[in-house]
Amino acid sequence: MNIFRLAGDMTHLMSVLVLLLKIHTIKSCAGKSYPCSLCFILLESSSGISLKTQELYALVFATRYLDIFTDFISVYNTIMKLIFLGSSFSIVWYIRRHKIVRRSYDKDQDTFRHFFLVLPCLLLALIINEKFTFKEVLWTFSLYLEAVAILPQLILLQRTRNIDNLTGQYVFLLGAYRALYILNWIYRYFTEPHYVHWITWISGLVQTLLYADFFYYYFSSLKNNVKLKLPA
Amino acid sequence: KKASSSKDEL
Repeated sequence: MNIFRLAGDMTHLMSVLVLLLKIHTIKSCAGKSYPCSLCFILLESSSGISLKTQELYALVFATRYLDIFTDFISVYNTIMKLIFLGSSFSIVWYIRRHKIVRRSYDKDQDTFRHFFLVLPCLLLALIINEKFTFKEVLWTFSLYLEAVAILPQLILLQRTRNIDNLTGQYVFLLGAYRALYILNWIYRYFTEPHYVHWITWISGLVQTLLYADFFYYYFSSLKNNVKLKLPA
Repeated sequence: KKASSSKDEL
């Protein structure tokens, strides 16, 4: 474990917590008898969260952590896997099923066919992998899928007029975690012999590059202290 | 020693 990887995992955890906070805000808000102005805004405007991306991430964790009960690595590793599995599936459940949260989900805008991401990633995992075994192919699939899982969310953000802060923070933290992982891979490459994993590295690089334009608009909105806006 | 795999990462 190195500082880059720990920072990466904590950033990833933060992104999940921000999303859970956002869902909690929507839930608690709608419970009020009188719609306060914030509540009204929250409930009327779409939450800006893409269910498609959340479903893709649930699939990423489900196929990435197949070995959670077979290969024990550390308490930290197991706990974090359980947190990511539990949170991603519960977020999908909230947006799909929760009587209040699902009202803030704008399915007419979140139209990305994530099937078009799942199939190519699966085919690619069948062709390019480190070992042609069930677990290894699914693990490789989860790497390819995670690289593109943010696309429905980024496209939804372009369509969403005013991106609220929590959603912007969520996407930023999600992009930042993989960027920190790249530093972790560089560190491990120079400190550990035989540590070479092209598939992981290239997938992680592609994933981070997909956030490049978001990072640009995110930082310029911070610098100019204006609302985050992605060009359509 | 098992080649340090990236499976020990999340």
